Parts: sequence; C-alpha cells; structure tokens
Amino acid sequence: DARLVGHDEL
Amino acid sequence: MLHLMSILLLLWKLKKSKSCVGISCRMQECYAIVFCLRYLDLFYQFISVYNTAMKVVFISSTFYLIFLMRFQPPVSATYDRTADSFPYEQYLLGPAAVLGFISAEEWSIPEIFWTASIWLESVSILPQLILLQQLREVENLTAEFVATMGAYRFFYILNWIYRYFAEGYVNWIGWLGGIVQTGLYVDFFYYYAMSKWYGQKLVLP
Repeated sequence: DARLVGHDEL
Repeated sequence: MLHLMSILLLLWKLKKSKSCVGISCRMQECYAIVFCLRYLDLFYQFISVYNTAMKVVFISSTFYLIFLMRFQPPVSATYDRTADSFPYEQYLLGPAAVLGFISAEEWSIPEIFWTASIWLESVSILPQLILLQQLREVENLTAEFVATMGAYRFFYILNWIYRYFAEGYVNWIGWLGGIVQTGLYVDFFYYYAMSKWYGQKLVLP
C-alpha cells in the first residue's frame, strides 16, 4: 500500500 | 529549491522596499492552508531531515509573510485590502474541499486533507495573478517572485516523468494538480519571458 509509505514530496 | 527561493525573494522584497504593493496576501493565506493540510504528517511520519526541514520552513515563513503584510508596520501600512480581494474562501476553498473529498484515494482524514491541499495549491496563484492584472505594471522583484513561484511546479513535472520511468512512481492527483497549476502560469510566463528578452519592464495586458 503506497499510503503506508506516505507522500514523500513537498 | 525554486519554491524556497520564491519565498526568500518575497521576504527580501518586503524587507528591502518596506512595501507589499502588488503582493497578494490572500495567495499566501491559501498557501498557509495548503501547508497546514498537507504537512499534518509532520506529527506521525518521518521521511527525511530534508523533508521535515523544508516543511517547517514553508509553514513558518508563510505565516511570517502573512504577519508582515497584515500586522507589521511599515509593510502592513502599504497593504491594499481592496485591491487584494479575491474571495478564495468561496471560489477556491469550497471546491478544493469537495474535490479533496471525492477524489481522495482513501477516505481517511490525512488522505482527504492531502488531496484537498493538492487541488488548493493548483489554484492558489489566482489571487496574485488577478491582483497583478489590476495593477498591470509589475515590479522586477515581484515578477521574479511570481515566476519562481510558478516554475517550481513545472520542475516537479520533469521529476515526475523521471520517477515514473525510474521507479514506476504514479501520483495521478499530484500530476493533474501540477498540470493545472503550471497551466495557470503559462500566460504570465509568456509576458515575463518577453519582458526579459527585450529588457523591458513587465507590463501585463
């Protein structure tokens, strides 16, 4: 799940 | 870095000229809302020192800019509330909230806030562009500030293309928001580039 990684951009 | 540079340029301009004529405080307020919605993850997730530092700098510098323009003389004495009157509360906040809700990939508070912040950021320049169109003549530092404020998203698009091929990175909402955001600048960029090319003052039609 991409959301577990979180958003890595500003 | 361009985004950071645009903030520094604006701070420098306000400090140097002690005037905020031609600068939209309402755009900064939109960005303050964008940052507060998006950077909630400061409280529960760590990505990198760089990422955290930039988030803190963006939030604090934007609030400081608003404070300078609204409350701190002599800059605040030059703030023109009547000219800078774009009603973003109605035209931008509401639609961004609705879009954030319906387009979020997952119905969790952070995800809805993140999505709404992307949509809101994509149109946050509007108060500034509309203010400039009323004034027509744009000071040099203001022109640089607005140009860098637009350019950073264009460079994100280049990075997204790279990331798509290098890591299979996909971010549909970010991409769409980024395209809308960059598209809104195209017109301004054109006049900005022309004024630089001919070495003349930037005057909007």
